[in-house]
Amino acid sequence: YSSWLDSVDTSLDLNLHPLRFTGEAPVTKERNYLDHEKVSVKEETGALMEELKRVSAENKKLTEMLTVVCENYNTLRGHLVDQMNKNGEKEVFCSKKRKSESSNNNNMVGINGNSESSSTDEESYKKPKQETINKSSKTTRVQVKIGASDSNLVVKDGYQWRKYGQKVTRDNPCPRAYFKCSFAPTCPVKKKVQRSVEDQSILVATYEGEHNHPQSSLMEATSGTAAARCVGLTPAAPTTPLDSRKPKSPSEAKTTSSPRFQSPEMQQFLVEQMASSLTKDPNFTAALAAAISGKIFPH
Amino acid sequence: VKEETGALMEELKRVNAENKKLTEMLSVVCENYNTLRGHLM
Repeated sequence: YSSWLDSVDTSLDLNLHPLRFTGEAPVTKERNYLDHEKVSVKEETGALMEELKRVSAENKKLTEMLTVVCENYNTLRGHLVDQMNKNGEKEVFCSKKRKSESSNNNNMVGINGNSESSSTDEESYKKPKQETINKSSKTTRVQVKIGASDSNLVVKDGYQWRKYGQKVTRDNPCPRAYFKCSFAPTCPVKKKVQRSVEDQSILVATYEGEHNHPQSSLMEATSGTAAARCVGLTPAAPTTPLDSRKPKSPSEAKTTSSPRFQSPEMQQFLVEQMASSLTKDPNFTAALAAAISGKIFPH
Repeated sequence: VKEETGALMEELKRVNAENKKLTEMLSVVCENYNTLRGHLM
Protein backbone atom coordinates (compact mmCIF):
# COMPACT_ATOMS: atom_id res chain seq x y z
CA TYR A 1 0.00 0.00 0.00
CA SER A 2 2.84 2.22 0.99
CA SER A 3 4.64 1.29 -2.21
CA TRP A 4 1.55 2.11 -4.24
CA LEU A 5 1.46 5.41 -2.57
CA ASP A 6 5.03 6.01 -3.40
CA SER A 7 4.42 5.21 -6.99
CA VAL A 8 1.65 7.74 -7.26
CA ASP A 9 2.84 11.06 -8.50
CA THR A 10 1.31 13.58 -6.30
CA SER A 11 2.84 16.56 -7.84
CA LEU A 12 0.37 18.82 -9.59
CA ASP A 13 2.88 19.91 -12.16
CA LEU A 14 1.41 23.28 -11.97
CA ASN A 15 2.69 25.99 -14.34
CA LEU A 16 2.91 29.16 -12.50
CA HIS A 17 2.80 31.28 -15.72
CA PRO A 18 0.64 29.22 -17.94
CA LEU A 19 -1.89 32.00 -18.53
CA ARG A 20 0.79 34.40 -19.35
CA PHE A 21 1.93 32.46 -22.35
CA THR A 22 -1.32 30.95 -23.39
CA GLY A 23 -3.21 34.16 -22.86
CA GLU A 24 -0.85 36.55 -24.54
CA ALA A 25 -0.55 34.98 -27.96
CA PRO A 26 -4.18 35.58 -29.27
CA VAL A 27 -4.27 39.13 -27.99
CA THR A 28 -1.12 40.00 -29.91
CA LYS A 29 -2.48 38.46 -33.08
CA GLU A 30 -5.74 40.36 -32.74
CA ARG A 31 -3.89 43.50 -31.97
CA ASN A 32 -1.63 42.92 -34.91
CA TYR A 33 -4.65 42.29 -37.11
CA LEU A 34 -6.39 45.34 -35.81
CA ASP A 35 -3.28 47.37 -36.20
CA HIS A 36 -2.82 46.10 -39.69
CA GLU A 37 -6.44 46.79 -40.49
CA LYS A 38 -6.14 50.21 -39.03
CA VAL A 39 -3.07 50.86 -41.09
CA SER A 40 -4.67 49.59 -44.25
CA VAL A 41 -7.82 51.63 -43.67
CA LYS A 42 -5.73 54.64 -42.93
CA GLU A 43 -3.74 54.04 -46.08
CA GLU A 44 -6.92 53.54 -48.03
CA THR A 45 -8.34 56.68 -46.55
CA GLY A 46 -5.17 58.51 -47.42
CA ALA A 47 -5.35 57.20 -50.97
CA LEU A 48 -8.96 58.18 -51.17
CA MET A 49 -8.13 61.59 -49.88
CA GLU A 50 -5.37 61.92 -52.41
CA GLU A 51 -7.64 60.75 -55.19
CA LEU A 52 -10.33 63.09 -54.01
CA LYS A 53 -7.89 65.95 -53.99
CA ARG A 54 -6.68 65.08 -57.47
CA VAL A 55 -10.17 64.74 -58.86
CA SER A 56 -11.22 67.93 -57.14
CA ALA A 57 -8.28 69.75 -58.65
CA GLU A 58 -9.14 68.31 -62.04
CA ASN A 59 -12.72 69.34 -61.48
CA LYS A 60 -11.68 72.85 -60.71
CA LYS A 61 -9.47 72.94 -63.76
CA LEU A 62 -12.28 71.65 -65.94
CA THR A 63 -14.63 74.25 -64.56
CA GLU A 64 -12.13 77.00 -65.32
CA MET A 65 -11.56 75.67 -68.83
CA LEU A 66 -15.28 75.43 -69.37
CA THR A 67 -15.71 79.00 -68.25
CA VAL A 68 -12.96 80.20 -70.58
CA VAL A 69 -14.26 78.21 -73.55
CA CYS A 70 -17.80 79.43 -72.89
CA GLU A 71 -16.58 83.01 -72.84
CA ASN A 72 -14.69 82.50 -76.10
CA TYR A 73 -17.68 80.78 -77.61
CA ASN A 74 -19.96 83.64 -76.67
CA THR A 75 -17.48 86.19 -77.99
CA LEU A 76 -17.13 84.29 -81.24
CA ARG A 77 -20.86 83.91 -81.49
CA GLY A 78 -21.23 87.65 -81.05
CA HIS A 79 -18.78 88.23 -83.88
CA LEU A 80 -20.64 85.78 -86.06
CA VAL A 81 -23.96 87.44 -85.32
CA ASP A 82 -22.48 90.83 -86.16
CA GLN A 83 -21.02 89.45 -89.34
CA MET A 84 -24.30 87.87 -90.29
CA ASN A 85 -26.13 91.10 -89.60
CA LYS A 86 -23.69 92.99 -91.79
CA ASN A 87 -23.97 90.39 -94.52
CA GLY A 88 -27.71 90.44 -94.12
CA GLU A 89 -27.79 94.17 -94.59
CA LYS A 90 -25.51 93.84 -97.59
CA GLU A 91 -27.62 91.00 -98.89
CA VAL A 92 -30.77 93.00 -98.45
CA PHE A 93 -29.14 95.98 -100.12
CA CYS A 94 -27.81 93.85 -102.96
CA SER A 95 -31.08 92.02 -103.37
CA LYS A 96 -32.91 95.32 -103.47
CA LYS A 97 -30.42 96.60 -105.98
CA ARG A 98 -30.68 93.39 -107.98
CA LYS A 99 -34.41 93.58 -107.80
CA SER A 100 -34.33 97.12 -109.04
CA GLU A 101 -31.91 96.23 -111.79
CA SER A 102 -33.90 93.17 -112.64
CA SER A 103 -37.03 95.23 -112.81
CA ASN A 104 -35.39 97.70 -115.13
CA ASN A 105 -33.74 95.00 -117.14
CA ASN A 106 -36.98 93.16 -117.47
CA ASN A 107 -38.58 96.32 -118.67
CA MET A 108 -35.88 96.77 -121.19
CA VAL A 109 -35.27 93.19 -122.10
CA GLY A 110 -38.96 92.55 -122.19
CA ILE A 111 -38.66 92.98 -125.90
CA ASN A 112 -37.37 89.50 -126.34
CA GLY A 113 -38.23 88.09 -122.99
CA ASN A 114 -34.67 87.13 -122.16
CA SER A 115 -33.11 88.15 -118.91
CA GLU A 116 -29.45 88.99 -119.01
CA SER A 117 -27.21 89.95 -116.15
CA SER A 118 -25.45 93.04 -117.26
CA SER A 119 -24.27 96.42 -116.24
CA THR A 120 -26.55 99.28 -116.98
CA ASP A 121 -25.81 102.92 -117.43
CA GLU A 122 -27.53 105.73 -115.73
CA GLU A 123 -30.33 105.92 -118.21
CA SER A 124 -31.31 102.35 -117.70
CA TYR A 125 -32.30 103.09 -114.12
CA LYS A 126 -34.99 105.39 -115.36
CA LYS A 127 -37.94 103.13 -115.33
CA PRO A 128 -40.24 103.67 -118.24
CA LYS A 129 -43.55 105.02 -117.08
CA GLN A 130 -45.62 102.69 -119.15
CA GLU A 131 -44.75 99.17 -120.10
CA THR A 132 -47.59 97.86 -122.19
CA ILE A 133 -45.62 95.57 -124.41
CA ASN A 134 -47.41 92.46 -125.35
CA LYS A 135 -44.82 89.74 -125.49
CA SER A 136 -46.81 87.84 -128.01
CA SER A 137 -46.76 90.82 -130.34
CA LYS A 138 -44.84 90.85 -133.56
CA THR A 139 -41.07 90.85 -133.41
CA THR A 140 -38.93 91.69 -136.39
CA ARG A 141 -35.21 91.78 -136.80
CA VAL A 142 -33.27 93.96 -139.22
CA GLN A 143 -29.58 94.01 -139.93
CA VAL A 144 -27.92 97.16 -141.22
CA LYS A 145 -24.41 97.60 -142.51
CA ILE A 146 -22.51 100.46 -140.91
CA GLY A 147 -18.97 101.73 -140.87
CA ALA A 148 -16.58 99.95 -138.58
CA SER A 149 -15.74 103.19 -136.81
CA ASP A 150 -19.31 104.27 -136.39
CA SER A 151 -20.21 104.16 -132.75
CA ASN A 152 -23.78 105.37 -133.14
CA LEU A 153 -26.41 102.79 -132.46
CA VAL A 154 -28.92 104.47 -134.67
CA VAL A 155 -30.91 102.75 -137.36
CA LYS A 156 -33.09 105.05 -139.40
CA ASP A 157 -36.25 103.27 -140.33
CA GLY A 158 -38.67 106.06 -141.00
CA TYR A 159 -39.85 106.45 -137.43
CA GLN A 160 -38.77 108.67 -134.64
CA TRP A 161 -37.31 106.99 -131.62
CA ARG A 162 -36.44 108.03 -128.16
CA LYS A 163 -33.53 106.28 -126.50
CA TYR A 164 -34.32 105.23 -122.96
CA GLY A 165 -31.56 102.84 -122.02
CA GLN A 166 -28.29 101.25 -122.88
CA LYS A 167 -26.43 98.36 -121.44
CA VAL A 168 -23.67 95.90 -122.11
CA THR A 169 -24.80 92.33 -122.34
CA ARG A 170 -22.81 89.33 -121.33
CA ASP A 171 -22.71 87.73 -124.73
CA ASN A 172 -21.76 90.87 -126.63
CA PRO A 173 -19.17 93.45 -125.61
CA CYS A 174 -20.85 96.13 -127.66
CA PRO A 175 -23.51 98.13 -125.86
CA ARG A 176 -27.14 97.58 -126.65
CA ALA A 177 -29.37 100.62 -126.98
CA TYR A 178 -33.08 100.60 -126.25
CA PHE A 179 -35.49 102.89 -128.02
CA LYS A 180 -39.13 103.68 -127.76
CA CYS A 181 -41.22 105.07 -130.50
CA SER A 182 -41.57 108.79 -129.99
CA PHE A 183 -45.32 108.35 -130.10
CA ALA A 184 -45.16 106.32 -126.91
CA PRO A 185 -47.11 105.59 -124.82
CA THR A 186 -49.84 105.41 -127.43
CA CYS A 187 -47.48 103.48 -129.69
CA PRO A 188 -46.17 100.36 -128.00
CA VAL A 189 -43.29 99.71 -130.37
CA LYS A 190 -39.81 99.39 -128.99
CA LYS A 191 -36.58 98.49 -130.59
CA LYS A 192 -33.16 97.48 -129.41
CA VAL A 193 -30.04 98.04 -131.43
CA GLN A 194 -26.72 96.34 -131.00
CA ARG A 195 -23.73 95.51 -133.12
CA SER A 196 -23.61 91.95 -134.34
CA VAL A 197 -21.28 89.65 -132.47
CA GLU A 198 -20.09 88.01 -135.64
CA ASP A 199 -19.60 91.18 -137.65
CA GLN A 200 -19.03 94.44 -135.80
CA SER A 201 -19.90 96.42 -138.93
CA ILE A 202 -23.48 95.22 -138.80
CA LEU A 203 -26.12 96.71 -136.59
CA VAL A 204 -28.90 94.40 -135.53
CA ALA A 205 -32.18 96.09 -134.75
CA THR A 206 -34.95 94.12 -133.14
CA TYR A 207 -38.45 95.59 -133.24
CA GLU A 208 -41.24 94.65 -130.92
CA GLY A 209 -44.81 95.45 -131.72
CA GLU A 210 -46.50 97.32 -134.53
CA HIS A 211 -46.86 101.01 -134.99
CA ASN A 212 -50.35 102.35 -134.61
CA HIS A 213 -49.58 105.54 -136.52
CA PRO A 214 -48.17 106.50 -139.91
CA GLN A 215 -44.49 106.85 -140.47
CA SER A 216 -42.88 110.05 -139.43
CA SER A 217 -40.07 109.78 -141.96
CA LEU A 218 -41.78 112.19 -144.29
CA MET A 219 -41.89 114.77 -141.58
CA GLU A 220 -38.51 114.44 -140.10
CA ALA A 221 -35.22 115.30 -141.64
CA THR A 222 -33.03 112.37 -142.16
CA SER A 223 -29.54 113.14 -141.09
CA GLY A 224 -26.48 111.03 -141.76
CA THR A 225 -27.11 107.76 -140.07
CA ALA A 226 -26.46 104.15 -140.49
CA ALA A 227 -29.49 103.52 -142.57
CA ALA A 228 -28.82 106.43 -144.84
CA ARG A 229 -25.31 105.24 -145.27
CA CYS A 230 -26.57 101.80 -145.99
CA VAL A 231 -28.84 103.15 -148.66
CA GLY A 232 -26.30 105.58 -149.96
CA LEU A 233 -28.79 108.42 -150.20
CA THR A 234 -27.77 111.13 -147.84
CA PRO A 235 -28.40 114.43 -149.51
CA ALA A 236 -29.44 116.18 -146.37
CA ALA A 237 -26.51 116.09 -144.02
CA PRO A 238 -24.13 113.25 -144.20
CA THR A 239 -21.81 113.11 -141.26
CA THR A 240 -19.13 111.17 -143.07
CA PRO A 241 -18.05 111.07 -146.68
CA LEU A 242 -19.82 108.64 -148.85
CA ASP A 243 -16.53 107.33 -150.15
CA SER A 244 -15.70 105.81 -146.84
CA ARG A 245 -18.90 103.89 -146.85
CA LYS A 246 -18.77 102.56 -150.36
CA PRO A 247 -17.54 99.03 -150.85
CA LYS A 248 -13.94 99.05 -151.90
CA SER A 249 -14.12 96.10 -154.17
CA PRO A 250 -16.69 94.16 -156.18
CA SER A 251 -16.45 91.34 -153.73
CA GLU A 252 -17.41 93.71 -150.92
CA ALA A 253 -20.24 95.01 -153.08
CA LYS A 254 -21.48 91.49 -153.33
CA THR A 255 -21.23 91.21 -149.61
CA THR A 256 -23.34 94.30 -149.05
CA SER A 257 -26.00 93.00 -151.36
CA SER A 258 -26.33 89.94 -149.23
CA PRO A 259 -29.73 88.37 -148.68
CA ARG A 260 -30.22 90.23 -145.42
CA PHE A 261 -30.65 93.44 -147.47
CA GLN A 262 -33.19 91.74 -149.64
CA SER A 263 -35.66 91.12 -146.89
CA PRO A 264 -39.12 92.68 -147.35
CA GLU A 265 -38.59 94.95 -144.38
CA MET A 266 -35.33 96.19 -145.78
CA GLN A 267 -36.76 96.74 -149.22
CA GLN A 268 -39.65 98.66 -147.77
CA PHE A 269 -37.22 100.62 -145.70
CA LEU A 270 -35.14 101.45 -148.75
CA VAL A 271 -38.19 102.59 -150.66
CA GLU A 272 -39.23 104.78 -147.80
CA GLN A 273 -35.82 106.28 -147.55
CA MET A 274 -35.74 107.01 -151.25
CA ALA A 275 -39.15 108.62 -151.11
CA SER A 276 -38.14 110.64 -148.11
CA SER A 277 -34.99 111.84 -149.78
CA LEU A 278 -36.70 112.68 -153.04
CA THR A 279 -39.42 114.69 -151.36
CA LYS A 280 -36.79 116.77 -149.69
CA ASP A 281 -35.07 117.51 -152.97
CA PRO A 282 -36.54 120.82 -154.28
CA ASN A 283 -35.37 120.07 -157.80
CA PHE A 284 -37.16 116.77 -157.79
CA THR A 285 -40.26 118.36 -156.33
CA ALA A 286 -40.19 121.09 -158.99
CA ALA A 287 -39.67 118.54 -161.75
CA LEU A 288 -42.48 116.42 -160.43
CA ALA A 289 -44.79 119.42 -160.17
CA ALA A 290 -43.91 120.44 -163.71
CA ALA A 291 -44.53 116.94 -164.99
CA ILE A 292 -47.87 116.73 -163.26
CA SER A 293 -48.95 120.16 -164.39
CA GLY A 294 -47.78 119.31 -167.91
CA LYS A 295 -50.00 116.22 -167.84
CA ILE A 296 -52.96 118.14 -166.52
CA PHE A 297 -52.44 121.20 -168.59
CA PRO A 298 -50.72 119.97 -171.73
CA HIS A 299 -51.40 123.14 -173.57
CA VAL B 1 -12.30 55.22 -39.80
CA LYS B 2 -14.58 53.07 -41.86
CA GLU B 3 -17.26 55.73 -41.76
CA GLU B 4 -14.74 58.30 -42.78
CA THR B 5 -13.58 56.09 -45.62
CA GLY B 6 -17.16 55.50 -46.69
CA ALA B 7 -17.82 59.24 -46.71
CA LEU B 8 -14.67 59.79 -48.69
CA MET B 9 -15.74 57.15 -51.15
CA GLU B 10 -19.10 58.82 -51.57
CA GLU B 11 -17.50 62.22 -52.04
CA LEU B 12 -15.09 60.78 -54.56
CA LYS B 13 -17.94 59.22 -56.47
CA ARG B 14 -19.79 62.53 -56.53
CA VAL B 15 -16.74 64.47 -57.66
CA ASN B 16 -15.99 61.89 -60.31
CA ALA B 17 -19.51 62.17 -61.66
CA GLU B 18 -19.22 65.92 -61.70
CA ASN B 19 -15.89 65.62 -63.42
CA LYS B 20 -17.35 63.40 -66.09
CA LYS B 21 -20.18 65.84 -66.62
CA LEU B 22 -17.79 68.75 -66.86
CA THR B 23 -15.67 66.87 -69.40
CA GLU B 24 -18.71 66.19 -71.53
CA MET B 25 -19.80 69.81 -71.35
CA LEU B 26 -16.32 70.98 -72.23
CA SER B 27 -16.26 68.62 -75.19
CA VAL B 28 -19.57 69.95 -76.47
CA VAL B 29 -18.59 73.57 -75.99
CA CYS B 30 -15.25 72.99 -77.70
CA GLU B 31 -17.00 71.36 -80.62
CA ASN B 32 -19.43 74.26 -80.93
CA TYR B 33 -16.60 76.72 -80.63
CA ASN B 34 -14.68 75.04 -83.41
CA THR B 35 -17.76 74.89 -85.60
CA LEU B 36 -18.38 78.57 -85.03
CA ARG B 37 -14.77 79.36 -85.73
CA GLY B 38 -15.00 77.39 -88.95
CA HIS B 39 -18.00 79.49 -89.98
CA LEU B 40 -16.13 82.69 -89.30
CA MET B 41 -13.00 81.56 -91.10
